[in-house]
Amino acid sequence: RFQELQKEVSELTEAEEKLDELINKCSLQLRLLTEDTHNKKLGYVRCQDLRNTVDPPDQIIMVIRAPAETAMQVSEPSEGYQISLKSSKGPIDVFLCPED
Amino acid sequence: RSRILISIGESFGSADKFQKINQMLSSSDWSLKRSLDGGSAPKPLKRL
Amino acid sequence: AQECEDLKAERQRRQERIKQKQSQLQELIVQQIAFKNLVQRNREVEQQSKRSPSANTIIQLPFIIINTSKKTIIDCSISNDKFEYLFNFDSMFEIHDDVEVLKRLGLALGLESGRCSAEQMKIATSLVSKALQPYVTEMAQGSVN
Repeated sequence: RFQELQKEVSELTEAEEKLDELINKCSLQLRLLTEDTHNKKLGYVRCQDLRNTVDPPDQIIMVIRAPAETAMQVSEPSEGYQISLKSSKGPIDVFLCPED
Repeated sequence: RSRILISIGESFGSADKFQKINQMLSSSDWSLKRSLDGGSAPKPLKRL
Repeated sequence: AQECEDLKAERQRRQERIKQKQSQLQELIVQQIAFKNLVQRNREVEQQSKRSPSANTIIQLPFIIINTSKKTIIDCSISNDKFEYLFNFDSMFEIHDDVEVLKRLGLALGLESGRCSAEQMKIATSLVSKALQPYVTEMAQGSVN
């Protein structure tokens, strides 16, 4: 029984190491992809796209573009629906998605 | 417990951080309570 | 017997970690495919219209969106340097990030929910490296953590 368990655990160890390697590889691929100049320029959505993703479509849609590591704090509803944003690396852009 | 603090501004963060927030917001009976007692809109808790 | 118990606990811990890491890898694969499809789509649209869209009609990644009913009253305070914002809503809202928007636009080809047509699966596997293709096939056939 002990040897059986030992074998199982070593197989799981191998499987986990393989996953770690794939996760690192995939994270690197994604970072290179999103940081590529051309892709950066083509990495956008249109206002109409945003309207197509909310249900019902005629809602207020607020878009927030913030520098990296901006802190967002959302309060527990019992304290009121409150969101605070605090950036340390630059101004935060907030705008409403136009209706049409 | 009364607040969720996350970091935004990076590309492609982990998906589930907003799921937790949306669950917290939609699970609240706060709006229900307010509509029951006919309360007016909440006073802003604090101002910058 | 004690050593068997310890090994069983170790096996349990590893199985849980592997499950969590499989989810993480699946999310990374979905994000990679969605982003590649977004870039491809925008490139084709720009080639057809022979021009780039005007800056005020597009939203560059990364972004997040907050959507709420049109009846909601939003009280907003902004610091002079725009480094700090404070929003008070009088009703419920939702927050989504750019990846969620791409998924809802169908750019992840249904992989995120394991509902993929054969054609979409073919496209998805062609968008990732060989090492990741078995995972894409698995996800396309519904085994999404």
